[in-house]
Amino acid sequence: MNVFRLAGDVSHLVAIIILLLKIWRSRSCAGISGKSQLLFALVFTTRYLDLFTVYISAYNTIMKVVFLALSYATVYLIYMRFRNTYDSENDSFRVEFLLVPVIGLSFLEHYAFTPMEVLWTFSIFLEAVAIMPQLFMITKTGEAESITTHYLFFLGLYRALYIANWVWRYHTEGFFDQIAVVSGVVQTIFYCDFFYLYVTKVVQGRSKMSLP
Amino acid sequence: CPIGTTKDEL
Repeated sequence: MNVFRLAGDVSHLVAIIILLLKIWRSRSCAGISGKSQLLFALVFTTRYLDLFTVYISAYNTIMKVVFLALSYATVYLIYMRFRNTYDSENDSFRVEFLLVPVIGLSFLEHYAFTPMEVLWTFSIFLEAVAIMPQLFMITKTGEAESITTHYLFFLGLYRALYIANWVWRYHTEGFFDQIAVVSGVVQTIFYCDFFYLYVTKVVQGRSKMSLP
Repeated sequence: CPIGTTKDEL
């Protein structure tokens, strides 16, 4: 555990809590892609199957359970509790275009051809692209509420901090997880365009981020 | 990480 890794996990947690609180307080999930949230719930489910097989640390177990619980709570709020506010019209990204290549890739590239390893690889690849329905929705509607952009900012920050963590671990422990690093870098690139808009529009004090 | 090592990252 290093400072980048811890800060990365904290910003991931902050992102998820921001989104959950936004939906809960406004009693609405307008502008939120339910598809992205479903994909994130699938990411956590397939990655954290090792909760049942190996014990790493109390921190590891608690964070995994928290991430799973919060992601399922978010999906519940969007699709059950506040489903009348869910904007399915604009959440029209075709998820099969992500799932099919990701499933294919995880069968081609993995550390071992075992169910656990293939599912872990699937979750890593899927996480890299899971935000795309949300970014697509923002592009389609042309705007995002500032609280939604704060959520995306912390999610992107988490990815960037994980890269710093890998650089640190490579130099201090010689640790290098090829699958995680490559897809983590790809994932972070998706946020670059958004980061630019966030800094130029939202931070400069506008309540909504509109696309040019 | 190499095969068999535990995945300690989230």
